[in-house]
Amino acid sequence: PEVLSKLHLLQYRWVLWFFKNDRSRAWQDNLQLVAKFNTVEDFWALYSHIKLASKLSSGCDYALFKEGIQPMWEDNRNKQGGRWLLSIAKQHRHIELDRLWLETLLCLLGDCFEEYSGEVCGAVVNIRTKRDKIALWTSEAENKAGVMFIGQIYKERLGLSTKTVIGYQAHTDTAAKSNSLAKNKFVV
Amino acid sequence: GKKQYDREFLLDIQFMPACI
Repeated sequence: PEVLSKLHLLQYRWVLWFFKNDRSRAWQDNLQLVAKFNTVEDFWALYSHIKLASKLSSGCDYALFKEGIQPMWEDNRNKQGGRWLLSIAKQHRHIELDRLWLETLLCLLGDCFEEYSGEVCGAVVNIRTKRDKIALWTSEAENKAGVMFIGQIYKERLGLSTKTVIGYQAHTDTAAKSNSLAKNKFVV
Repeated sequence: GKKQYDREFLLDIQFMPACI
């Protein structure tokens, strides 16, 4: 009990997922649950043990979601939702990708979105040949006040310049446009 | 109460010795 009382509990229990693209298997079979945690200490133990995002092979993802929410559009908590999306050119992978992904994780774990933290579902980093992506997923794309509040805090926390614009897309729009980027519903 | 932690606090804990 004394040891437990010294650990720093998080507001939510989180689940880290790993996706490795293997075209011979169904999409869901390529998704693996890595670990669950609900303390700051357990997060760092896990983070220190796994590869940095920039060291993953092309086609791999990490996803961190609240327990009970699957990292896919089809989940009930995601299907009306959307994502704030960062697209990172390959030449910035080794400078910026790991920093931006860690900042994203710290936003989630620190519960930094105030009264809208309940809207946040999780985040995903996709490692791809041309451009990597980091996305913060929220549960209700029509909740403009919540989505905009989260986007403004997120952009500030990432340290992006005021000239940089990031967009939010509804998952329903992304799903309908699998070969090109969906239109931005909101920008900050 | 709510467990909100700012980034500096979270980062500090990364390097704290384990409480064992």
